[in-house]
Amino acid sequence: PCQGPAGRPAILYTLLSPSLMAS
Amino acid sequence: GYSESFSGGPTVPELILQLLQLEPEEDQVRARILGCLQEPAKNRSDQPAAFGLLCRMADQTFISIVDWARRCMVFKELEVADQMSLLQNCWSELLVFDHIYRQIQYGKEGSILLVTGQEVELSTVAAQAGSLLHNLVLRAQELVLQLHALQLDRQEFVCLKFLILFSLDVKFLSNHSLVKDAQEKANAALLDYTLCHYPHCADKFQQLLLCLVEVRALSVQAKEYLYHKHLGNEMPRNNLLIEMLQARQT
Repeated sequence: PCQGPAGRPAILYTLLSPSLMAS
Repeated sequence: GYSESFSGGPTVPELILQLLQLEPEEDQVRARILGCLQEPAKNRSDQPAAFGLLCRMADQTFISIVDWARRCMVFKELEVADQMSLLQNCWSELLVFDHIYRQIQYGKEGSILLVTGQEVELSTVAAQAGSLLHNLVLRAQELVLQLHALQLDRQEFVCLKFLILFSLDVKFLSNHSLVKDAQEKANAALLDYTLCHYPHCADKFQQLLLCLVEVRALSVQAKEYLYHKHLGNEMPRNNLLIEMLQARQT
């Protein structure tokens, strides 16, 4: 599973990260 | 910047026009969320089916809000770390405000309209939701009445939503200037718009900002409710809102 930066919500990071969205 | 007024009426600030274009169609949001909710839940749990559905509905509504934010001017120029900081600061307020505006458009006092289009009688909320959620819904309904009396319109709604998104103190962000500029431009656009379109209500701008204070208070109460459900092991696993609740701020 995708890991966000330390202490940050991983699901939100996945939703925002352009490279992850592209894949 | 202002748009040209072809009808001879008051103009609308360019920022607000751009925000109106970014606003998702409620029908499309509803169809997407209904589609998601029809998929079987990945993690079956012991919660009542209705509460589990409400949790998934709230998660999906927040995903729509993130999608809106990603398309917003200024926000889309920021690094992901700043985007996360902004959304971690205001996620619950955006959800509350989304709910509030849906009720203003819906316009019925005795029931509420869910994002899925379902209508729920307040008497049903009172009977089935538990006192914490019932109180939260009633407090939200008071703000709905207040904003309805203030004649909140769609232009003001999109501008207030943008202001909520950019409400974090810039000291927590790496790109201070871009965000500060966005805050100032949105404030100026809202002030100009209200003065131009509601000259008989000179303090509408201040009244609207005061309503945002109540949106924040409601969002704090909503987070307390979520935390209470989390402590009682009543939330579904992998719930996005619980992840937001537990994440470190900024």
